Amino acid sequence: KKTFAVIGLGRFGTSVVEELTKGGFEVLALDRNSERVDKMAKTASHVAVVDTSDESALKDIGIQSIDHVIVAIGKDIEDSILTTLILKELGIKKITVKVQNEYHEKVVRRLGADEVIQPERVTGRRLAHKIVTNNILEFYDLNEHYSFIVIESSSKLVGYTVVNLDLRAKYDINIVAIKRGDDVIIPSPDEVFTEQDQLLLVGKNTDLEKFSAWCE
Amino acid sequence: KKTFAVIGLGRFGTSVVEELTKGGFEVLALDRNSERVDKMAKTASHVAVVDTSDESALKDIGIQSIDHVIVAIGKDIEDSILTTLILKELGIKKITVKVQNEYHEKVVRRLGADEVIQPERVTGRRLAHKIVTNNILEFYDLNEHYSFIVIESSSKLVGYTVVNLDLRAKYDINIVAIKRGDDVIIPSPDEVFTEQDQLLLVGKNTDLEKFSAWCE
Ligand SMILES: Nc1ncnc2c1ncn2[C@@H]1O[C@H](COP(=O)(O)OP(=O)(O)OP(=O)(O)O)[C@@H](O)[C@H]1O
Ligand SMILES: Nc1ncnc2c1ncn2[C@@H]1O[C@H](COP(=O)(O)OP(=O)(O)OP(=O)(O)O)[C@@H](O)[C@H]1O
Repeated sequence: KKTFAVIGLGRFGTSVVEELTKGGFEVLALDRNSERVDKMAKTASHVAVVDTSDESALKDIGIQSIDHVIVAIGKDIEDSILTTLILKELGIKKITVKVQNEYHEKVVRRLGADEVIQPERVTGRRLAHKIVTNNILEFYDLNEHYSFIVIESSSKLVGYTVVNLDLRAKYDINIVAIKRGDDVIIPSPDEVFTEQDQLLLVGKNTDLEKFSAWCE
Repeated sequence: KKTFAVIGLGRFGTSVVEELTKGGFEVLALDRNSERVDKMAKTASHVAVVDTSDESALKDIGIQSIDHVIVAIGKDIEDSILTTLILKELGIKKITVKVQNEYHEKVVRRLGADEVIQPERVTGRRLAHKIVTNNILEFYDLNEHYSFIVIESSSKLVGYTVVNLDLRAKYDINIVAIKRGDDVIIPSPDEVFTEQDQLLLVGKNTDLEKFSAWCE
């Protein structure tokens, strides 16, 4: 089984340690701040207080035997870069680095980081994407005879799969998407309807009315 | 169509403005730092330099007409909290707040924020989750006769859908998942195979060999 080390126990590093540990993996949690290391002592399989910009200190804790190291040092970009360089020279097979900005990313990629993560940019994009998708689904107007409606799932639908319900054949209606809580699902034929679903349908107004009537 | 405002043009705020604008929405980009506002002037539909902890300044730029405001102020937790309070009092219908820590989250939720985001914790969890999922798929051993293998997609498979390939009927093999680049896909019947896929299969060793032979 692969072994992991997380360097830098800020919010990102802490989440990685917690989730990997939950997934049943051995995680070595490292930080130069002893308070942060103490906080992780009960969670991680191993911990150590170490300044990772110090190559001999890293060797002493046996980092070379770790398969995948995640560098989660934050503001101290130079420390993050130096740590990445040392890990590469020690032959670590996989290195993931959390980066602060484009300069930071360019440098660590050049040094051989296998993967970089920029949390703010990633979550900003995902929030906006979710907003855009939700809104598209709520206000598309079609022509005079065709509409786009959102209906609440009915108890009559629960348990049906999309393919079994066969709206296309029976009502000439297309299921554009299913809203389940905050998620938007592009349904596959075997998607099963649940009580909490909202169905986004497109079709002729008369057909949509027929189907809504059946649902009630 | 809904209108948006983003307060705080750091990495997170900037991503939200860029993606919402790409999605065709009107976005008002705000920050008290004029350099950051200038950077967004070509992207956002409207910009303004404003200290959002100042209620009259917010009123002056007409924030009350905005449907959804995203508060993306970072280190200045008190400014973020004060801004959230003001927005709530001005009757803004939807408020999303990027939070620094649990204290920050608790306070803004109490003040009525509809949604909070903590980028580092979210991306840390997702990275770890991706690692765990990938690893489970790589080393599950079954019993003496049944194996779990990973095979490269072959040109023979490209264009087939899962349902058309019908491995279950033809070879008594189950496709557990498809690895496409960094993603793991739980395939639906109409999933189409591509050149870059890796197929994760489970079945009797003899059947797996037959299928591998066919692929080559
Ligand atoms: N040379 C180093 N060796 C070991 N740990 C270090 C080193 N430099 C910084 N760290 C640790 O990295 C951790 C994360 O850094 P910091 O708190 O600056 O990042 P952050 O961006 O706020 O983190 P996050 O955003 O994940 O909450 C800190 O706990 C810090 O002690
Ligand atoms: N009272 C305020 N009014 C308007 N803008 C503000 C106010 N306080 C802070 N800001 C702006 O919020 C922006 C983001 O804050 P900051 O850079 O501290 O966060 P950050 O956490 O580094 O951002 P990110 O993580 O998204 O890159 C800054 O550009 C700052 O000028």
